[in-house]
Amino acid sequence: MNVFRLSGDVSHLLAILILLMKIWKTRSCAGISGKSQILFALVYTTRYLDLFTSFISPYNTAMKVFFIASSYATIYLIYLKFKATYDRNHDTFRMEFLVLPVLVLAFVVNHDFTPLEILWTFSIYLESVAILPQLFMVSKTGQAETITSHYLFALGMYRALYIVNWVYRYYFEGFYDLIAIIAGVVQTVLYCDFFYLYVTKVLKGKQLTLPA
Amino acid sequence: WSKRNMHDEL
Repeated sequence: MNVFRLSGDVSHLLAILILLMKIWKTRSCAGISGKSQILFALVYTTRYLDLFTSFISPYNTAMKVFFIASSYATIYLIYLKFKATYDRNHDTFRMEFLVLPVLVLAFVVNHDFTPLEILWTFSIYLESVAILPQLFMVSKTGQAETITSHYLFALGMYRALYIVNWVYRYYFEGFYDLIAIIAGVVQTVLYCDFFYLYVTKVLKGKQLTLPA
Repeated sequence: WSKRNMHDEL
């Protein structure tokens, strides 16, 4: 464990807490893409199957349980509890356009052709594009609530910090995992446009609006 | 598991 990975995990945890707070406090999931949340639940479910087979540390297990539980709780809030506030008309990204290519890629490019490893690879690839429905929805509505932009910033920073962690582990532990690194870079690049808007607008107290 | 596949990260 290093400070970059720890701060990445904290940023990830923060993002999830911000999202849950936003939905719970405002009792609304307006502006939130339910499809991205479904994809995240799929990411955690397929990645953390080793929850029962390999124990790394209490921290690792606790975080995995939290990520899985919170992703399903968010889906419950969006599609059941506050479904009247779910903006279905703007959450129109076709998930199958993400899941199918990623599934094929996981079978073609992986470290080990075993079920657990292919599911892990599928999860890594899927996570890199899972935010697209949410970013697509923000571009479609042309704006995002400030709290939602904080959620996206924290979520984007988590994998950006993981990239620094991978550089650190390469130089100090001789460890690297190209699948995770390439997917992580793609994932972070997808946030760049949003990061620019977040820094130039939200941090100056303005509303996050996209040029329609 | 080879070192690379430790998957010790979240």
